[in-house]
Amino acid sequence: MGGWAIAVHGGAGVDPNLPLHRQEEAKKLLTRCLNLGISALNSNLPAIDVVELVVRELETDPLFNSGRGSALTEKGTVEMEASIMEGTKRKYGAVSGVTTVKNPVSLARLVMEKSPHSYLAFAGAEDFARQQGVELAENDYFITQDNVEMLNLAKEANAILFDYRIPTTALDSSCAAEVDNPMLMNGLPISVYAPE
Amino acid sequence: TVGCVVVDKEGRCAAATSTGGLMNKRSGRIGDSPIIGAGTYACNLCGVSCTGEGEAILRATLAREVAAVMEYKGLRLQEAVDFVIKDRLDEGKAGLIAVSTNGEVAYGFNASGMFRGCATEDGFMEVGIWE
Repeated sequence: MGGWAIAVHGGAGVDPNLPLHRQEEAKKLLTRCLNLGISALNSNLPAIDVVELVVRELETDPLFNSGRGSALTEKGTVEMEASIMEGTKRKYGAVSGVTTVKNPVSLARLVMEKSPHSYLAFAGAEDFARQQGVELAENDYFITQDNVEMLNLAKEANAILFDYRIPTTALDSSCAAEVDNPMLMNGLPISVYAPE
Repeated sequence: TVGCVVVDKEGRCAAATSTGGLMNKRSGRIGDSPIIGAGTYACNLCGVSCTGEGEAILRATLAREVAAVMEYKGLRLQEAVDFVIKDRLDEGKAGLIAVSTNGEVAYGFNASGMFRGCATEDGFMEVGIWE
């Protein structure tokens, strides 16, 4: 039997020209979440509690695409989804289409432990959230200015973007590459598109 | 999309994934993150959390695939991760993190970069974005 191990992620598909300061912000958040998980593991918390604890932290911080800071639908709203699974008995819980739940991963865990089901979505998930008394917020709590700008870019390009974090329009010095190579497609920096 | 995978001192694995989905997605669209076996999976061998193009991850049942090749092909964790990223995604772009019940940690991605961090009890710790 080995010791404990932990890994976290904040999304794949990163714009190669992401400004350095945003790269540092991301690394700081990842390190903070790792340390949160490590101290929980050293206090003998079970794995299921640790993954929930760490993902809640990631949902609450607006930097990555989840919880506050979630990507926006074509209507400019937020529809979040999450799941959690524990390996020993392979129990799991999942939610989709939640719009007011501050920590969707905790609602997913309640589905696993407090309901006869494994997956609740949209209105059913929202009703269950109210029954369970989880923390709620208006939909605009989850919407950040960065993502409103990203949505506008995506609409201009008539594109669907996954976890790209493209720099805000005011390019700063560390985006020199972009300025030197302003190759655009549909008015967007070419780096926004998934490599073909 | 964000995720966390953990194996504790008792060898129990767990995985969790949470997301807002795709920017400019249609209302009602469901991705891989809440679908067990696609974006999230945990069993008595490993715990896996995926991110990237949800539709590709769904078609590949990517998270379960890692456990399956460990179970049926006897691959170690990093071999299993490398195999599914290389051979199961077709043209899709994705990344994943994984832990195994014997305390290993692994990740892999074919997209341009993945925000990730990992640590083990023997003191190893790494935070990165690029290859």
